Amino acid sequence: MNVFRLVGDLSHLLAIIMLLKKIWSSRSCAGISGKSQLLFALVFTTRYLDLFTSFISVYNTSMKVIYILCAYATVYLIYVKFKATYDHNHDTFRAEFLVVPVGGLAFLVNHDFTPLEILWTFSIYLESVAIMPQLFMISKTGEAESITSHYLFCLGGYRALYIINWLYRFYSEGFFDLIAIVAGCVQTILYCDFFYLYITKVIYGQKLSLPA
Amino acid sequence: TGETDTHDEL
Repeated sequence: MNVFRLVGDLSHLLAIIMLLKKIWSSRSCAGISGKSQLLFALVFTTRYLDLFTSFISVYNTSMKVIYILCAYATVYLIYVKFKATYDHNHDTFRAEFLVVPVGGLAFLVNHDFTPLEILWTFSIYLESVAIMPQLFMISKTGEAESITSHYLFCLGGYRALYIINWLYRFYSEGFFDLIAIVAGCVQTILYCDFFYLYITKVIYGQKLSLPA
Repeated sequence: TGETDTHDEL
């Protein structure tokens, strides 16, 4: 464990908790893409199946459990509890256009052709594009609430910190995982446009509005 | 290549 990965994980946890709290306290999921949250729940489910087969550390196991619980709680709030506030007119990104190619790629490019490893690879590839429905929704509505912007900033920042973590691990212990690195770079690049707008607008208290 | 069989990252 290094500081980059730790801060990255905490940033990820903060994003997940922030979103869950925002939906719960405002009792509304307006502006939130349910599809992205479904994809994240799928990412955590397929990635953390090793919860039952390998124990890394208390931190690792507890974070996995928290991520999975929060992901399903968020999906539940969006599609069940506050579904009346779900903005399905703007959450129209075709998620199957992400899941199918990613599923195929996971079969073609992976470290080991075993069920757990293919599912892990699937989750790594899927996570890199899972935010697209949310970014697409914001570009359609033309704006995002500031809390949603903070959520996206923390979520995008976590994988950017992981890239630094991978650089650090490569130079300090010769460890690298090319699949995670490439997917992590793709994921972070997808946020660049948003990062620019966030830094130039939201920081100064303006509303974030993506070019429609 | 330094790849581990168990993934120790979240």
